[in-house]
Amino acid sequence: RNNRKRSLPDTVVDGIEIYSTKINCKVTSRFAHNVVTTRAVNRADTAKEVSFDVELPKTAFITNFTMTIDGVTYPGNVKEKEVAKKQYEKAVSQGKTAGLVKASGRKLEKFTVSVNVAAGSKVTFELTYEELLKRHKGKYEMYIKVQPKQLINHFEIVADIYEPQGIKELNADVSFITNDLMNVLTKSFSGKKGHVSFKPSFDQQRSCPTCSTSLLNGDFIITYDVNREQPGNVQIVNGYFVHFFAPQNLPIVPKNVVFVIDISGSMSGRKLAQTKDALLHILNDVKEDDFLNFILFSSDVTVWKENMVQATPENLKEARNFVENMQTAGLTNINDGLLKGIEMVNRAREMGILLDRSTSIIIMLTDGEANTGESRVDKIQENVKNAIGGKFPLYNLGFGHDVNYNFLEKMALENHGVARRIYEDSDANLQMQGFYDEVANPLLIDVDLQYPQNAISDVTQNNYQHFYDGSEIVVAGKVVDLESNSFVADVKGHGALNDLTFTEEVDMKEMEEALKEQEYIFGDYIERLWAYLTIEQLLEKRKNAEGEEKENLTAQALDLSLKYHFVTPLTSMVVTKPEDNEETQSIADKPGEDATQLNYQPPSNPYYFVDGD
Amino acid sequence: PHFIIEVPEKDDALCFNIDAQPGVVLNLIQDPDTGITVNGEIIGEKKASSEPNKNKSYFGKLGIVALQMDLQVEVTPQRITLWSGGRKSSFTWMDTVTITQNGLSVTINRKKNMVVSIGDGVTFVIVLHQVWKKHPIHQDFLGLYTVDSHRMSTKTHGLLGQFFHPFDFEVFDVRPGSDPKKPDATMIVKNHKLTVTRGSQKDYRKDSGQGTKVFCWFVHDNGSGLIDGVHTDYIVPDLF
Repeated sequence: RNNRKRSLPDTVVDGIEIYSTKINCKVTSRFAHNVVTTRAVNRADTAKEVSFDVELPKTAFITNFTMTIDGVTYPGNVKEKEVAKKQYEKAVSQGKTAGLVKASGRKLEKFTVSVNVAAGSKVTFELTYEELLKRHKGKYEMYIKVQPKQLINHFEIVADIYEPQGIKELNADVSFITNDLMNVLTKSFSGKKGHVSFKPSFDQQRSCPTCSTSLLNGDFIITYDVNREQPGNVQIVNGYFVHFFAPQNLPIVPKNVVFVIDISGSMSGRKLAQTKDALLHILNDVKEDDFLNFILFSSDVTVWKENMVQATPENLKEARNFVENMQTAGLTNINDGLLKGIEMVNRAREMGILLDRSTSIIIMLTDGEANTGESRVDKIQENVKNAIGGKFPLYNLGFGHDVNYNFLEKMALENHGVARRIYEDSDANLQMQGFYDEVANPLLIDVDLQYPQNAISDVTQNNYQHFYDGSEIVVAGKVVDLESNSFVADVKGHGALNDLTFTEEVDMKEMEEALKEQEYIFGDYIERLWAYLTIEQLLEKRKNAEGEEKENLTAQALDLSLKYHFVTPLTSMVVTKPEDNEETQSIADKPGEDATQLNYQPPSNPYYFVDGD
Repeated sequence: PHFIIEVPEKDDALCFNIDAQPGVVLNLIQDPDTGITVNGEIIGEKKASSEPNKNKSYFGKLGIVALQMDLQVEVTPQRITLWSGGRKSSFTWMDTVTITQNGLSVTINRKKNMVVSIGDGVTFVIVLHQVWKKHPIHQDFLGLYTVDSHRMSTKTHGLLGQFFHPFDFEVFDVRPGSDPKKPDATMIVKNHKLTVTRGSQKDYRKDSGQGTKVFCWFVHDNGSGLIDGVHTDYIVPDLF
């Protein structure tokens, strides 16, 4: 066998030759449509298993998957999760449950499928996924994980970006780039179009001149931003509109930040050291107009200062000293820690300590579950919600694997904040700082995006407590009054110094004409963008809802997921594939935040299923 | 820049030009009581003409200060910047935005004009005049219109501000001028006897492209005799 292997070219590994892998990305108005296609052939004398692995962003929805074996196509079919589940009851009862999609690391999900291919047969895998690229720190980022298992005859990544506002900058960062590969990475942009291409030759893929292993292993990240001559941009196509809003050059609204930090015993050692490191860096970035305080909780609650204090140089020096001397001990009293922080902000506002035009936020960091004081999560949620009363957001950072993340997420969402995982890695301090940077620069508060009442319907979320510098608010909806010539969008918000109303007026006829020319690339993207955003927001609302409201939200999200063929936490994609001369089926589910991380073993049985919701 | 002074009591208007070198800052309005000052910086054409007296000048930068509100507004054909308590907000002429703050209201109407209202009874309109970007000679410039000044004090001065108070003039002896369409006349104003010419200037408040013709008596020689002192008295060192 060894002799035979040596005689085969490098393209063939264990009898399988992968002769092309193409990752084709089309981005239109931040909405990315990605197609990953791999073609392989079984060069062996016997049937072989060919597997197809793709890591895609957690924020993406799979929309299609097909396998074509010897000209016969086996398509994926998106179904309601419960319906799909019934088909697998037998497999589930036998314990043969492994999904096609697994959570993989911080940002990714891994889609894996394998199929037996007869000797001499060809197979083509094609996976399609879509996502709305979000703007962070002034850039949209498209992340592609590159990890082919072997050298590939034709490997390419091609991204075409079309942005009606015009592209301001475009970059591609490749973690495995070498001087040789630099020549095959091209990026260009002009006006509204941008293009990135990466086509290494067969030999350029080798990890060394005589190696048969691939050096293509790592991150391929495309970042770009659009021109912002105007604070907003409204696009209308085929009866759907999208409004992107990101004003610039506004002063930062002063903020009042209370850090509520878990110093229970489980935080000892590296976690506390990383927390201290992050807080010390954050203190360097605090602006003098800001107010702050620290609340530490374990079995008890301690405060740095009795009241919120301004971030004067003297106070910051004292704060650094306080942070450096934090010690861990005891249990986890989340309830009292949070209530103390909320009370502090409320009292400071009532006493007039805080600036009138300022915004308050509470950032809690914890690594565990409430296990002393009030430990019933429902009760803590209720207490926190009542104490905040919708006046300011709560951000929860969940540190490590043991944290009750669902509880933190639900509590953050019902208080207009978000929850983030802080992964217990060497860069946990950078993750915390990164989160702080995102919320450190509010430019507007109480942002309300208004549209002509009778002309639109099914609008996505159109009011936000904050607009942060470097981010972007996206609102989409249906246009019902297609006869009207103009479409006016007003955005009202409170800035650091003044109240602002931005007005965006669009001549619908003119826009239609302008976009007709671009239809080859535009198509129904705004409609799909609207569907994606609507589903995403319905799913988020659903996390907080109970009873009938939850049922309604679920029904709406499910309806749209099925209509637009999105694999969301409510749907599964059933993949039918031939195995041993009989057709069997597999399932692609979207794993939730709580799904098991990685450690995925390719299943040996053709029945795969897991409920990742 | 050309100045037009409407005199409603006479149902007529006076006008004059001020010619100054690029970079010169002129005081247009100054009211020590309300703390409002408006200054304008002169720009010329892209390329200066070699012929004497052929160089036109415009306002390329306007600065508005409202001391009592701790507010400064700087307007150029590219950008609008507001400082309030030393903190800066910046906008472009591509924005359509209304900014309100304790009695101040600034509305930018995309690529057209902006309206600045300071308290009740002081409103300025700044008009953006855009020319073709690749024009070999002309460049974008600004116009300033006072549409409400009734809260400005009687101490208000400046090239425009001095005319916020009622004043009288008389025109007589209308006679043919060097241009048959533009008769000359004699005007008595501020105790000066001047030779003026009937002409017209344009008001761009409503239509920044074409403008509306305003007939006026043109006072020659940088408004000599009509303005208090001479025009160089209004040169100030800085925009703010």
